Amino acid sequence: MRVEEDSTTSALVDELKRVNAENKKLTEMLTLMCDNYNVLRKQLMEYVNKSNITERDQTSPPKKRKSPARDDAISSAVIGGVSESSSTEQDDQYLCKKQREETVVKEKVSRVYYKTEASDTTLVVKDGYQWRKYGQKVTRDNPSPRAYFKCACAPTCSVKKKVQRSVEDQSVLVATYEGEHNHPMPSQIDSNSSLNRYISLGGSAPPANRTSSLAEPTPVSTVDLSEAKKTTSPTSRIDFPEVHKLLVEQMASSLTKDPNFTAALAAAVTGRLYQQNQTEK
Amino acid sequence: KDESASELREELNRVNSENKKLTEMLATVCEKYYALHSHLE
Repeated sequence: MRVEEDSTTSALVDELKRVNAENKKLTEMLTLMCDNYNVLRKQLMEYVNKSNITERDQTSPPKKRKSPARDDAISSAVIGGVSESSSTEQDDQYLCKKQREETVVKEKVSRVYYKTEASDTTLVVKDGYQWRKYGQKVTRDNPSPRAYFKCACAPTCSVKKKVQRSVEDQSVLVATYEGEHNHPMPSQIDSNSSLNRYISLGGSAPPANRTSSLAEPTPVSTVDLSEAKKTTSPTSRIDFPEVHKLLVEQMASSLTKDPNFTAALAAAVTGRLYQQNQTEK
Repeated sequence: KDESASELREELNRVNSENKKLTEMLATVCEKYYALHSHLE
């Protein structure tokens, strides 16, 4: 009985030792596997992050990014959680718009020379459009100031012009136009009608409606005549004094031949004299 | 002696159950590890 009990106890102790050793091995293996698993998981996370960055770089090539300010804005947007695609589209739109504007400005710059009287010191050029002056400065290369104008229809029309007297000839005004008007010339209707009248006056009698408007004792004809002197159509931007003089002579001779105009003029002069007499009294 | 024998059996049972749990945990970790490994490949 003793021998049997001793052998059983020793067998249990041996079994316990073996199981404890197995337990120890299992714990070591589990620790090792957990370490390996964590290392592998970390590698996978790094790989996923790298692949995401690579995809971002592929979708937005670095050559499109020009200004560092835009770079900062985009990177901050990405950090802030804004999707990369939206910032890329905005970037593209911004660049396209900028390039379009640049090409428009590059294409539509033109320089026109205007002959003026020497006594005229203003920097006003009558090119048929209405302008708004927004600046003036003196440049190093030219003693006369340079005036800056933008179209009166701004901001819908983005045309600008710079006017400065020529260094070589002070009687010549140099106007540099940037852009193209997106609207008809305000004085085009008037100048066209005036030009039409010039042509019609050179040949036959003016039309009836024109005659009736001239016959009225309103300063319409006077305004038209002064406008005709002042207004310069775009085709006559380069001043031709002889042509201008000939046109004026033709217009004057035709007007004097027109009985309706004579009557209208007489009525206007009479009305003016009558007004002066009334004011004197 | 009977008491010592029974204590030994209890200790053996406890270690055995612990080993069983450890084996299950090891199997789970191994399964996840190889799944991750195959995903990476």
